[in-house]
Amino acid sequence: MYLKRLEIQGFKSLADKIDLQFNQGITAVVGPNGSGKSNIADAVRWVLGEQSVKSLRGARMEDVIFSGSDRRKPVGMAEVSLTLDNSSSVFPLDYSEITITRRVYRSGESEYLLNKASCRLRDIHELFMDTGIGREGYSIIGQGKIDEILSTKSEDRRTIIEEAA
Amino acid sequence: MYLKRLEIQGFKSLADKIDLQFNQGITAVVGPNGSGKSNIADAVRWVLGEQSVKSLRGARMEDVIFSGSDRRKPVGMAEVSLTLDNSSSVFPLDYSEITITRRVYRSGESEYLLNKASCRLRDIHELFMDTGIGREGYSIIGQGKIDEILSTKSEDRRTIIEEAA
Amino acid sequence: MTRKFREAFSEINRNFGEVFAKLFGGGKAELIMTDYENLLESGIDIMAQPPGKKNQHLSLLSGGERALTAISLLFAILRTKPSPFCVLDEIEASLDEANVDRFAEYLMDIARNTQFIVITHRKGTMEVANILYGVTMDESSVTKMVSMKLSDAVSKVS
Amino acid sequence: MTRKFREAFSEINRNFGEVFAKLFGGGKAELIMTDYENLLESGIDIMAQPPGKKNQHLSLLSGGERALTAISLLFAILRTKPSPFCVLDEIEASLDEANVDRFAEYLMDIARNTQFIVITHRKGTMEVANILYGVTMDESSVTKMVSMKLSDAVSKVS
Ligand SMILES: Nc1ncnc2c1ncn2[C@@H]1O[C@H](COP(=O)(O)OP(=O)(O)OP(=O)(O)O)[C@@H](O)[C@H]1O
Ligand SMILES: Nc1ncnc2c1ncn2[C@@H]1O[C@H](COP(=O)(O)OP(=O)(O)OP(=O)(O)O)[C@@H](O)[C@H]1O
Ligand SMILES: [Mg+2]
Ligand SMILES: [Mg+2]
Repeated sequence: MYLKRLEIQGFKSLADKIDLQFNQGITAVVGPNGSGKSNIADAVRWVLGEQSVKSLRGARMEDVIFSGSDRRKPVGMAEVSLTLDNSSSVFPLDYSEITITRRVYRSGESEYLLNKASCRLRDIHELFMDTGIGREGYSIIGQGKIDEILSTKSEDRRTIIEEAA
Repeated sequence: MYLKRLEIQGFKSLADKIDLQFNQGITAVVGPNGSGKSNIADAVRWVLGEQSVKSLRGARMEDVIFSGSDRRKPVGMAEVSLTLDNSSSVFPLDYSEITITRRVYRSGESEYLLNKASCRLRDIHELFMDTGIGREGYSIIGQGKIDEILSTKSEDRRTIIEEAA
Repeated sequence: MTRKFREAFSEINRNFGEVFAKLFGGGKAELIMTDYENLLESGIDIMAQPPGKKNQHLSLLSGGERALTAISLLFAILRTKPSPFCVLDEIEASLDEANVDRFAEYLMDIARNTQFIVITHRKGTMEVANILYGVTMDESSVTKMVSMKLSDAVSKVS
Repeated sequence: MTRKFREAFSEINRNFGEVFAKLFGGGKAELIMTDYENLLESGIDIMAQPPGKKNQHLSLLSGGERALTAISLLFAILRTKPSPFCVLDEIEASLDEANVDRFAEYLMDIARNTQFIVITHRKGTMEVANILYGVTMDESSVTKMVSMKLSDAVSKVS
């Protein structure tokens, strides 16, 4: 099971649609300071159901919507879609591909979709439970965060081992 | 007034005497991971009177004494001497050069010298008061610490401006 | 439960020691239970000793040594329980060139079982990537992707 | 006291805006009193807006943008109240090559009034140094100094 595709629009600095395809190897993302690389990582974290604005470097959930610039007006919605290969049936669903979509509007209203069908955030959390992806564990190591693996308290490290057990 | 010379022996990984001369320009210190560069910065912080073991990355003050390796025995004392030019009489002393020395023994016993004459830690602190060097302000920015300038609380920033006033 | 935990612990511990020695070119590292009498609640400490050096407090390690130790532990956990994919945002920033090369070589090995997306500024890491995506900000401060050859990307960082 | 504070504040503020615009190639930054009614106790907030971008929370800036903003503030304070010497330990680690070059150029300017000792892995910074000290660990894990030419040091980091 692997990440096949990431589509981002209106999320942080990615005002215009970005469509990234991935293969099973190593994909490197490179570019100058402030160009949007970590924003792409934030988009993955967000579409997997991240609820903490702080982990997304914002002050409010609305901060993930493109807020405009000198030359561009703000937009009204952020949307991220993540497509995963399911040919090994890691997900208990009858599809060879799973696409999850998350949208948020300035009103604060959110939408979640699983293969284009509307669902709840909880369904997305449950989908990833026990797959090793997303909110716990180490599937996303943010910028400046690698040292935290060492400085967590000894009780927190225990939790990490328990999840791997 | 500028830093002329730094002599280090027995301090952290600098078991053998290191004698660094500086001019008034920019001096770069380079080398591989773990070679001792930040330890040199720690030596400057320490000789200026740093009391917090945490700022020196240690758990006890004894951690600044070379503790040995596979092939070298530990030593019993750490000593650092810092020589500053005083030709513009920034320091109210009748010398064209000021050398401060700090020693610590495994017993925890410390010695402080000002131009080779024994003095107290407090004399060293008072010497640097109002010179913009040392414990407050920005004369030493440690590794990984530049971001702290932004993340200090807004009251702490005030203190920084006050000291510059 | 305790037996599953103890097996995971001992496997990650063994991996940690191996990966550490590989990335550091020697030395040893292990995880240590703070309370062996009480495995159900014991915390876990980290011991890391680069080659030739004495066992000291983790805090005394250099910036690069700490990063490489953390990377060793991350890889050890991924070896025991591979994540389907893993996004790494500049985790090798503190490493010198020699350590980046060892890191990149090991990344290739672990990537056989885990898909990696790495955000990086480092040549050594770029050189082991199968795909390279270039990111740039256009004149309206909007992110756009640019096709990027390895040679262009590498020349921008050296 | 309040007047001295207000003068220092306004001078550092002006410097901050100038250094920021220089290092970022544009944009604006300023220090903002949280309570103008009560200068004796007011806290101070930081506003930073890279060129072309909208004014947003400091936390939304990228790793490199935050570092460059912090460096701008550090240099602004040093311009107002030069420290006789200043030791910088890898403060430009998060900057890309273009930003390192702007940082190094500005460092040369500020170094006319403050002596700098910079620990660095970056070519751009090494190139503006007057003296280069090489540090290495010998086979007994003891630090020793090695004479180093700029060309050797630079080849090790690129
Ligand atoms: N909601 C938003 N609307 C518009 N721009 C935003 C929004 N949120 C963040 N940004 C911009 O995105 C930029 C940060 O992008 P990001 O953190 O992805 O950079 P980066 O490529 O990782 O850079 P670095 O190499 O410095 O880490 C900032 O300049 C910030 O102003
Ligand atoms: N008391 C001590 N005795 C012996 N070695 C010590 C002592 N204290 C620290 N060290 C060693 O010094 C090394 C760290 O050195 P330092 O932090 O100066 O490295 P560095 O050159 O700054 O590396 P980096 O580029 O990774 O930041 C560690 O390996 C540590 O074990
Ligand atoms: Mg980033
Ligand atoms: Mg260091």
